[in-house]
Amino acid sequence: MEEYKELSPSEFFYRNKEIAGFSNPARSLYTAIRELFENSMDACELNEILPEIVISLRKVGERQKTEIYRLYIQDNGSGIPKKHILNALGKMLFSSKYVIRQSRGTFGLGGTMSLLYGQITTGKPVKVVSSTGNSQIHQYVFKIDVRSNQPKIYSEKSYRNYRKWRGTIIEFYLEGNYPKAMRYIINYFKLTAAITPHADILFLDPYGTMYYFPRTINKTPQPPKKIKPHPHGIDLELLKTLIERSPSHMTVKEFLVKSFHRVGSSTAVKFLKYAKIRPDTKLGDLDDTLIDRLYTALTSYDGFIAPNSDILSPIGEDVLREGITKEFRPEYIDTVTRPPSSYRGHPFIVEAALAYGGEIPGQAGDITLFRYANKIPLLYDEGSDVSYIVLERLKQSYRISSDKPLAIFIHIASTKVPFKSVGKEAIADAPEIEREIELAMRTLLRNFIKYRRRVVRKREAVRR
Amino acid sequence: MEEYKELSPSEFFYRNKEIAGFSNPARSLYTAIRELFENSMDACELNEILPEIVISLRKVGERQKTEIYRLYIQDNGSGIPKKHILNALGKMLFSSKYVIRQSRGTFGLGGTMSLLYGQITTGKPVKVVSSTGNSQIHQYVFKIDVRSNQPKIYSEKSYRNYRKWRGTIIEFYLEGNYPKAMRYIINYFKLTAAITPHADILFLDPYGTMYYFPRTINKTPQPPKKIKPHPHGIDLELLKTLIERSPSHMTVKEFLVKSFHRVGSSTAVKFLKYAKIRPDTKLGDLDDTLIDRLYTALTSYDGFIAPNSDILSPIGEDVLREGITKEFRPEYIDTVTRPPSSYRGHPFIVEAALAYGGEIPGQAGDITLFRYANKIPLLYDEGSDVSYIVLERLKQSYRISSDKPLAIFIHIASTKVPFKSVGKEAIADAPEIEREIELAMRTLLRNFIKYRRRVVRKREAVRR
Ligand SMILES: Nc1ncnc2c1ncn2[C@@H]1O[C@H](COP(=O)(O)OP(=O)(O)OP(=O)(O)O)[C@@H](O)[C@H]1O
Ligand SMILES: Nc1ncnc2c1ncn2[C@@H]1O[C@H](COP(=O)(O)OP(=O)(O)OP(=O)(O)O)[C@@H](O)[C@H]1O
Ligand SMILES: [Mg+2]
Ligand SMILES: [Mg+2]
Repeated sequence: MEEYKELSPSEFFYRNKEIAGFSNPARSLYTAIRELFENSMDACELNEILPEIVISLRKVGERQKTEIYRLYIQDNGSGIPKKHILNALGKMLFSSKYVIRQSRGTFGLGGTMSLLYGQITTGKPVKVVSSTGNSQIHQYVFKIDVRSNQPKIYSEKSYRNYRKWRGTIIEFYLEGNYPKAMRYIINYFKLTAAITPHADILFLDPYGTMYYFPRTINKTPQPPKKIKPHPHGIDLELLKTLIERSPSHMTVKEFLVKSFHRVGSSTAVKFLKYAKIRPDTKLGDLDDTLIDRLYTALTSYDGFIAPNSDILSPIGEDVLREGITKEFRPEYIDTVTRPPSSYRGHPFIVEAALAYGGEIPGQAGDITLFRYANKIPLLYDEGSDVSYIVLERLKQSYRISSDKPLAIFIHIASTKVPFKSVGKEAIADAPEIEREIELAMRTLLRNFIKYRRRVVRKREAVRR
Repeated sequence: MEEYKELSPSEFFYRNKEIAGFSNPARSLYTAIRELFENSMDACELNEILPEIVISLRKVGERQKTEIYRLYIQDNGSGIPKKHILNALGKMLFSSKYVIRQSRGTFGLGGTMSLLYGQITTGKPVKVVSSTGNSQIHQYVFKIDVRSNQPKIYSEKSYRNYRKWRGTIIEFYLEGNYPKAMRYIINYFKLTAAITPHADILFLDPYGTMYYFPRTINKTPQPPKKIKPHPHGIDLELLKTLIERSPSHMTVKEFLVKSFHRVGSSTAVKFLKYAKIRPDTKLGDLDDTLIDRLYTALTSYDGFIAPNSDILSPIGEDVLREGITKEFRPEYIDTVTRPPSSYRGHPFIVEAALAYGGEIPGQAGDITLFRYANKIPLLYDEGSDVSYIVLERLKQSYRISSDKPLAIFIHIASTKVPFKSVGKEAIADAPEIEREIELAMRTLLRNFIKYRRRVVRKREAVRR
């Protein structure tokens, strides 16, 4: 007899945690650190706060093949409002990032999964302290009830916030394997620091080594902005939901202007003429046939303005160049920013760099690929990432012969990065994105070849 | 002001459908067909029924760059009990496969996601007809309420089941791109038929072409069996849950024997001696310290018998050989079955084959990799799959020079296949699994090299 059963979201992700990046003790330790760090960076950058983040990882126990650590992370970000603290980190699929805006977080899973991983490997509750800078600091000690996807409070306290502190502190215990994960964790911070010079990051590791990445720029990057959906980013279900949530007496013209990104009055009128729907039709009078026609027209009409890329927050070519130079001291560096584009109604920008020689890792002729998405360094799953696929293809046609190692850096900033899994380590090969990455790489490779020819010619001229 | 929000599982997977394989119209059509087909195969094989499955895909409309299809699938499987029909296909994270047993399905998502994809691209409800072979056949027409993760009934009917029909029929509409997906869909069925000679499969495509894969064996494979968790497959959270669900007066020795796979009385006693816990301790008297000690001991004790691989349902070397021979008519074929192994308490078996020449696709010297997991052909994401990574590494050390194309087939059967994402297209590189795949491939490659040498020597002997 088959056993039919329903799982809560926390039971589902607990059962399938490897899909979220918690596949073995070393990788889980890496994932927990990066997910919490990314939450802190979002909490700062989305609010134009210069980030100050401290992460401390200390060994507190040993098992047969793994170690138990205490992980402590503190930020000076926005903090979490009292009423949301427990849900934010004690409930899966609870998030402030379910809006159309560029951010590192997107799924509503990472922080809660990390804390759950600690709970299932050590049995200890977690401590979260947070304040939005108001008169109170709130502290909760809790566990996650996996069956019901709810936080279970062990204790709660509030303190007077005398010094108007604002930020979040998380402290919990988890099993991991730092010796095996160390290289990835340190690289993650190095690659992050290279592109976030406005952030002050301190990582204290179990060996007592302090990795400090001081702030070198006192200006926050332009924060990303929230937008409404673009007509090319919707499906029939979303259209019906948007219609249902609007007053039935509203006209379809007003609805289009109110609901969609960059659809003004005249665009709406032109579009409705194309769709053969009267602009003054009330939403309440739209039957299924008309809604279907509206939807088909929305996806096929080519008169909509492309999504606005000013709402994105790219790294910036200067920051990219200076960060790579500081980190790798290359002999040659070139950067390129592709014109903004969009994928299914989501604006995106590709920024890229090529660096040669100096302390670029690898052997002569190697091309190391460094990938970023929404300012997150991606260190795993290279083989299935669109940037890797494009680079491998270009290596065939460009036949780069280089006497020193090369590195290519790719960053994609978007309101929705098409990650291949909730582990956020590889980007799917969406055609528009693939095209921009290819054009960026071609430009960099061509420029590099020209540079090499000049260098070789100079050398030969000197020889004669 | 940040907008904090909770999503239901259906809202979450709707928003992130590309992670489940619904990334573009061609891929979505492929995913919908395979997910529903895999449900039908499970419904037959798990119940020792010789599968008879009919899939019909017919074009019913056109949009600018895509087409609208009606997808109809019928099987003679177990059917779904009346009370579970709507939840099985109208609710996410509802499944009969949340048990420890080998099956194609594992997430409780695939069927429901496919129907939801149809709903969001066409707005039409779905029709499901099912009977478990009893006196009634039930028909439901419904949609999925994405906000609440619930089915919304449009109509329900029951019919007298005069001919004791048993099975399930699903009919719905979805947007897709068959011209682009066709090659993958046909290959999927061909590769499935090659390893399931007991299945009778008919696919009728939009061009009116009939792809018929008749049954050639009248015997069902040994069905997989359900098992309890193995001690090496648990974490502290699961241990606590198992303890809480057992009567508090039960002794810890009885608890171990009752709760775990292949833990008998004497094993339990030996283990508890190692864990320094008295066998007659009542579960109710286990405090957190003792539970922690019990857990640490369970994961480190090496005296547990390995998981039983008889509960798996491999393809079988004969079936593998005959299926590949029938499909590709190679000049040379070799098969190998690795001894059973286990990964985190989950038993698994690797079966592999190498075929050369004949109608094997590709150029001379190419090695095409065909991957299967729990009898599902995996056609996407090759670059991140463990089998691909191993093969690429072995190509370096074996330097195969072949005058004709080669193919390597890999099948992994397990109670839990470590898929990299809910799209089930690539397998993660778990060390124990990677090792078995490598040993299987090494054996095949060595045997092939010996064969080639004999052939070459014979040819030279003939020449003299
Ligand atoms: N350090 C922090 N400061 C402020 N808010 C935070 C912090 N950490 C978490 N949050 C809040 O908790 C929510 C849930 O975090 P979580 O990491 O689980 O999901 P997410 O960041 O929204 O998405 P993702 O799964 O992609 O990381 C966030 O959306 C944010 O609102
Ligand atoms: N054709 C069918 N015959 C019998 N039962 C079915 C059929 N299709 C679906 N079911 C039932 O519905 C449940 C849900 O199916 P669904 O495809 O959504 O998830 P799953 O198969 O359990 O997991 P996965 O997401 O990995 O496919 C199945 O577990 C099974 O019990
Ligand atoms: Mg997060
Ligand atoms: Mg399924």
